[in-house]
Amino acid sequence: TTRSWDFMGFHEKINQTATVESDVVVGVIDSGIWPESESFKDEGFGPPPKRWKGACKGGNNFTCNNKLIGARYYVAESARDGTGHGSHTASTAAGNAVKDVSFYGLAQGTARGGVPSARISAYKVCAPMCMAHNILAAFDDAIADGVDIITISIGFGFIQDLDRDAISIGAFHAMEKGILTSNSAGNNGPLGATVSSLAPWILTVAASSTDRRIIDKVVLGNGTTLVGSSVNTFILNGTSFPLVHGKDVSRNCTERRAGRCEEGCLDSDLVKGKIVLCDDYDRGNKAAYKAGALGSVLYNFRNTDDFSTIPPFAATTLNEKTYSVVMSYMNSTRDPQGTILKSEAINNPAAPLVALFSSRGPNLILPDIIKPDISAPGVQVLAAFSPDASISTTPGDNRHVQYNIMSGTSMASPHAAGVAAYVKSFHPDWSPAAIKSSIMTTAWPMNDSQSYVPTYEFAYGSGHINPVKAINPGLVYEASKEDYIRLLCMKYDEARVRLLSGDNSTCPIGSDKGSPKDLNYPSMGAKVEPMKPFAVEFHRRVKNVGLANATYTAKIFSESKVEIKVVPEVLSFKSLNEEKTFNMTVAGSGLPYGSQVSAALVWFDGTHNVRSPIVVYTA
Amino acid sequence: KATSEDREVSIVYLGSLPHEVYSPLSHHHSILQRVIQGSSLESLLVRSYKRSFNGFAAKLTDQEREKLANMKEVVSVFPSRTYQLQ
Repeated sequence: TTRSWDFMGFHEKINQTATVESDVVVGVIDSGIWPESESFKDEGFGPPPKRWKGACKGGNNFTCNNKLIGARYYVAESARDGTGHGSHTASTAAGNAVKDVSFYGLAQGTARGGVPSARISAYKVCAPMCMAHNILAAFDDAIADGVDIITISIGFGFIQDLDRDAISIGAFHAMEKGILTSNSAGNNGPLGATVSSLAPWILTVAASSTDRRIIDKVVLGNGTTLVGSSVNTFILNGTSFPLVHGKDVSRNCTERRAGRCEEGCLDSDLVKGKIVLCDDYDRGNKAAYKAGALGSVLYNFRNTDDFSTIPPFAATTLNEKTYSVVMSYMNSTRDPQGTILKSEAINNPAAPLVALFSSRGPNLILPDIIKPDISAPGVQVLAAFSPDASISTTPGDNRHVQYNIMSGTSMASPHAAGVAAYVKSFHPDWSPAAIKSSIMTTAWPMNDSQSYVPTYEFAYGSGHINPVKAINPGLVYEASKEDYIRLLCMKYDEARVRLLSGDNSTCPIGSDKGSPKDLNYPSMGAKVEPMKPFAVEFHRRVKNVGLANATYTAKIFSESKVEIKVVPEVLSFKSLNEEKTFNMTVAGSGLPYGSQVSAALVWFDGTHNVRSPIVVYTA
Repeated sequence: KATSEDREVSIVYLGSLPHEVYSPLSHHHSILQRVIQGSSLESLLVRSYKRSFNGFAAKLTDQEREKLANMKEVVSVFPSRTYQLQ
């Protein structure tokens, strides 16, 4: 967060009024929290909002304050963060502004949440695994306690039906009570259909990069310098060290296993004082470290430059191209030498790019609802951590830190939650759907150029979150509990829907049943039959939340051969909160199997650009 | 009689809380009582959800889960799976 908020143009104290913001409570369902962190100190905070019904039940030696106003735990002995993850996400969403923090000098700056003056209530469900029944218990409490926004950087990883997924169920009841839930999309990208947070009442968040990239360098004996990806804070005491390949420093493994530095393969006597090259990204570090090597250079076969781990010793990962340069050098000289430099931050002009690891759509449960919804920073984010003696940044690393660099959609979700809380502080009466809409329709357009097979909106949703614009979207796509119930009627029988709603809801029958794509969603998606003509209709309504007297004109942005019509093309509003409906038709033919066409609808009034992506795709 | 090994923590989701006067805990007990045989209810009930929505978690066998899933007041029954930090 020492860069992520500024990268989005959301500078410290921009438009933020501490008194209003301090009425907002962010509920963090995660691995607990480190209450003594500077990020959660309560200097300058008054007592909790009067409506707050939560409690501080964090267990032994756990004290809340006027910043951290609630804590509950469902696993382990207390709400104290056992992994660092919960402190990281909580401080990203709503942590205090803490100056001059860094990770061993890296990523130095002011760490802060999206709403530094907001309150936090922590619900510990992971230690480090998270069971569904505990997640549900946390939702049950958080909703009743009176949080305003929930962030949950937890996922199942596989597709589950909406009534069998603890997060979907919990978020549904949160939505009923006016609480928006932000949820990480998952880290199973870049394969398609890997996103597992699929409910339309959830804000599903993909991870993207910022313009700060942390790299390190390998310098070879012949003077060649190669750029690697890891957060290496170790400085090697000397200029050059012998380089050896795993296969040459093993006595008891096959060449292939030794080359990958599989555990038990490296001979301690042969690796001491040397930098070991390993053909495996996952196993190499651990084995080389355990065997007593000085450092390691790993082959990252995924070629992902946007994901970097923190090694327990001097180590880096190289992509296919750069790793092969090292291998060629090794083969060309009798005494290969090299060194690994300490990491440094460089400018990444390509940002924001959606991270390769970020899970992709389409949505396998509701194919016409585009997931993920939005992208937010989730690569190399520095935020609060747990300095507990039993916790380290990486297995094998005995150092303990107050602030740590982490990557994942886990880091993206609290950024979105922070923005949602920011919007809520300006518009306390807005529904979860309105807040979600404001975030989605004000997003920056993105591209997906990093992926081998670009999936565009299925990678980044509506685009990159834009906090400054999100408070003033002009129009919102509103959806009430009844709208979601109508959607559920398409999946479940009336009796089950009534149990879900808790009232005597009736389900439309026959042709009135409609389609999931009729949900008043801020993005428009439709799955169509391959190689056949199609004409897909979307029915939408928008609510005026900008200027009382406003006229919006529809603009279509499309490079594809589909024909898109909006009726009417002009919407004139006479008052605030007035609603207008429109229909959009997308027609075309002959989309091949596995293809996707993207376009966008923008309602423009001279000030506001209310942008919705349009995606038509085939199986 | 099912052994503890046959049982898995499962979630019995009952939807929203009714608007009328209602005692969730006794309802949860009564539902559970209808399907378990020969075990003490207290040892099987893991957690009741009663503040914001309706349901409970209990250690159940496959057969008990199936029976519960067929009850008209039950929305869904599913094993409490392991989620991960991301």
